[in-house]
This record gives sequence, structure tokens and C-alpha cells, in this order.
Amino acid sequence: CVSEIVTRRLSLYLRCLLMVNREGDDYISSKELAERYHLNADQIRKDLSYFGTFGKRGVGYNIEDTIVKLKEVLGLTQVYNVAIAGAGNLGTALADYPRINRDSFRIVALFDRDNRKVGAKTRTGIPIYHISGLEDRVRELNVRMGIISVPADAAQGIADRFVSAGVRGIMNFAPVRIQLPSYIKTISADFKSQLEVLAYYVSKIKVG
Amino acid sequence: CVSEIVTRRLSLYLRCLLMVNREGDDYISSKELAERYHLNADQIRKDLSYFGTFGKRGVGYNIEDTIVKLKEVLGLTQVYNVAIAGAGNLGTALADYPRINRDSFRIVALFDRDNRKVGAKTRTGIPIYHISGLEDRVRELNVRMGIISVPADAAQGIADRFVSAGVRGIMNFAPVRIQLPSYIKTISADFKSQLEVLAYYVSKIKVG
Ligand SMILES: NC(=O)c1ccc[n+]([C@@H]2O[C@H](COP(=O)([O-])OP(=O)(O)OC[C@H]3O[C@@H](n4cnc5c(N)ncnc54)[C@H](O)[C@@H]3O)[C@@H](O)[C@H]2O)c1
Ligand SMILES: NC(=O)c1ccc[n+]([C@@H]2O[C@H](COP(=O)([O-])OP(=O)(O)OC[C@H]3O[C@@H](n4cnc5c(N)ncnc54)[C@H](O)[C@@H]3O)[C@@H](O)[C@H]2O)c1
Repeated sequence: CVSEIVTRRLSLYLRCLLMVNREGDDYISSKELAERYHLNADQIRKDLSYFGTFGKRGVGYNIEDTIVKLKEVLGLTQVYNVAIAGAGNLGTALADYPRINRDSFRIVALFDRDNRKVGAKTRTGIPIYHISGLEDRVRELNVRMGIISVPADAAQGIADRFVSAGVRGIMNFAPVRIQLPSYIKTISADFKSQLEVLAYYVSKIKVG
Repeated sequence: CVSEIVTRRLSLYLRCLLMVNREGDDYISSKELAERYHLNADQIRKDLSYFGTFGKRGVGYNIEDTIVKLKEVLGLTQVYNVAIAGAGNLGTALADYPRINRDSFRIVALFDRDNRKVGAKTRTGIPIYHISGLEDRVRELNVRMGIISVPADAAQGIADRFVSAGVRGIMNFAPVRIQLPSYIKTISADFKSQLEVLAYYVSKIKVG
């Protein structure tokens, strides 16, 4: 396994190449890719060569081939069924996010305990099940990744239930640290830390 | 200015130290901090010494002092008023996120064009204004950071309006690249790329 920082970079290169690919060119150099997307050309060459992808001198990288290679390395050649616990504001926004339900991810279920929501569907048609049926649905729908979007006090219990039902990756949005066995990958998402990064730059800009 | 990667690390150290600080110890070593939060002890020492913070040999870093120093470096000793454009599912979830409205950030306004929402408040009491009054409100409320949480086709226009009204940092959640003058810092948030990182690890776990 490579580190999360490298994986994020590869995912970023993939997104950039997918954008470039729409314009019809066959090749792109690391220099040109770096300039267009504020990346580091040396880092691109180093990362791609680590995975056995090399550019042709003077020509650059074959865009299609590099996309295929990156998808393989990132494990994106398969489809992952994803379920979201908590059909509130955040859970619904994540479920209906236009960039999600294509390529490698399918949001197949939302879970909630509020009977007014259970049985309904989101705007893009994702069903909301009752939280009591989480384990059965996770097995039936072959869910491999769970997203936690419930209040902090419910997060740990729901994460445990996802794992016991067979889920192997958890993305946690609730503002609490969840403890899971080491073989489960957990990613915590926190928009506040991104706001802090933004604040750093804003604090450096002279007003006026 | 330091790079975004370093700023993210500093923000992460700050979060870890704030958690440790609640337990009552006065000092912590880089080794102990690294073990508790899966960080790199060498990197911690390197980052903190770059900003003039050093641990005492055999004792470690003074927790309180390091927190104060990190807040200074990150520009978090002041309060930033933040506004969110789009009072839909995502915008509302961000506005009511419990970790936000304390310390250095205040969400002071939401903007929307839907008259059924305008004039109401979110669950935690944040007012929803009509998007037509964005410029006046931004100046009146001294908003320095804008969050874009509207559909993709409306994002660029609203970002331009935020900037012309005096906002200096933009966080964009809409699935579209927005172009702004180079003196404005823009951060794009995309939960799909975090899902891709999770997929990489899940693809490596042997099932069963
Ligand atoms: N990480 C971030 O950047 C970020 C941003 C915004 C919100 N959040 C967090 O995300 C979570 C959801 O936020 P929201 O705005 O959607 O809240 P919300 O109140 O709108 O939604 C929560 C949903 O969870 C359901 N729920 C509560 N307890 C449950 C349980 N035990 N089992 C099943 N369902 C349960 C509720 O019925 C509700 O539908 C909160 O923890 C919030 O703090 C995180
Ligand atoms: N980056 C991510 O990870 C992520 C995740 C989920 C959603 N999203 C994106 O965030 C945005 C909001 O998602 P949502 O689920 O809250 O959608 P939503 O439809 O629930 O909310 C959109 C809101 O914007 C308002 N709006 C539309 N056009 C407007 C305009 N010109 N001026 C002012 N207000 C306007 C609507 O009235 C509505 O209240 C979308 O672009 C979505 O694709 C991003």
C-alpha cells in the first residue's frame, strides 16, 4: 500500500487527465500538465514512474493509456456500492451529488431512524431504509463502503454495525473520532480544517 | 506563504494538540504525538522548528504554548465572518455543523434565490438572505470568506460577486472549476476524491 498523500495525488492526476482527454489530444507532457493544473512536474514524473508509467521523450504521456493505468492502480476498475447512514441535510447532499453516481461508485442506500424519511427516495432516486435493517441491506446490496453522516453520539455504534456486516472502508463526517479494527480503512472528513487552510491565505492578503 | 500541504499538517497538529490539551498534561513529545495520531515524528519536529517552536530535550513541547503559536502561524487569532451561497442540503449542513461556529469562524449568512427559503433561519439560527442582496450584506457583515454551495451553472457568477464585494477566500463545492484573480485563494472541496482514496485501500483488503 502507498500512503494516503500519494493516493490523493494520483487521484488528482486522474481528474486532470480526464479533463484534458475531453479536448482530443493524444499526448501531454508532465510540464504542460503541471502548468495547467498548478502541479509539480518532477513529482508527476516520479509518481507515475513508480507505477511503471513513463512518458516518451519530447512527446509526453499517452493520455488514454495513463488514465487506464491510474484507474488500475487506484482500484477504480471495479464498481463499489456505497451506503450512507443519516438521511439528513449532509447525507442527502452527498447522495445526490452529480459527480458520484457514475464511474466507480454507486450510492445504493441511505439509512435513517426517522420514520417520516424511511420508505422515501432522494431527488435522484436513492432509497431510504430504516436503520434497523442496516446489516441485512448491506449484505443484500453488497455494500463495501459506508459513510457516516449522523450526529456524533450515534457514529461509533453505526460504524461498528457497518463493519460487522462486511463493510471494509468508512468515511466519517461526524465530529467524533471513531475506533475501528486496524484492517478497516477510515477517512475522516472535516470541512473546518479546509476552512483553516483558507483562513491562512486570507490572513496573508493585504486588505484594500 | 507556505504550501497548502504544510498548512494542512499544521492544522492537523493543532487539532491533535487541542484534544491532548483536554487531558491535562503540560508537555508532549513529538514521538508520543506521532504515535497517538498516526503522524510522523520527524515531520512534526521539522514543521514546528521551521516556525520557531522547539521541544525541550527529554520533556517535549509545551502544549499550551505550541497551540498559541500554531494559531498565530495559521492566522487563527482573529475571527473570520463566512457566508454560504446556496441554502440547499449541503449549504444548510455546513451552516449548522457544530464544529464551525466557534473559535475563528462565524457563519453569518446564507444566500439563496428561492423565496420560500429567504427570510427563514437554519436550525442553529443563521439567517437566509436573498441572493440579490449579496454584495450589500457581504460589506455590511464584513464577510471575508465565501462558500459556494449552488448548482454548477451558478457557481462562477456567484464567486465573481463575492470577490467584487470584497471577499478574499473562496471554498467551492460545486462540480465546476471556477476562475478567479490570482490574489484570491480558492479551495475546491470534492468528497469524490476522498472516496477514491478510500477505494484504493478497500481494493487492497482481502475479502473474507
Ligand atoms: N465533516 C464535515 O465537514 C461536516 C459538515 C456538516 C455536517 N457534519 C456532520 O454530519 C452529520 C450530519 O449532519 P446534518 O446536517 O445532515 O444533520 P441532520 O440532523 O440534518 O441529519 C442527521 C440525520 O441522522 C438521523 N439520525 C440521527 N440519529 C440516528 C441514528 N442513531 N440512526 C440512524 N439515523 C440517525 C436523523 O434522523 C437525521 O435524518 C452531523 O454529525 C454533523 O455534525 C459534518
Ligand atoms: N464537493 C462535494 O463533495 C459535494 C457534495 C455534495 C454536493 N455538492 C454540490 O454542492 C451544490 C449544492 O448541493 P445541494 O445538494 O445542497 O443542492 P440543493 O439543490 O439542495 O441546493 C442548492 C441551493 O442553491 C439554490 N440556488 C440555485 N441557483 C441559485 C442561484 N443562482 N443563486 C442563489 N441560490 C441558488 C437553490 O435554491 C437551492 O436552495 C451542488 O453543486 C452539488 O453538486 C458537492
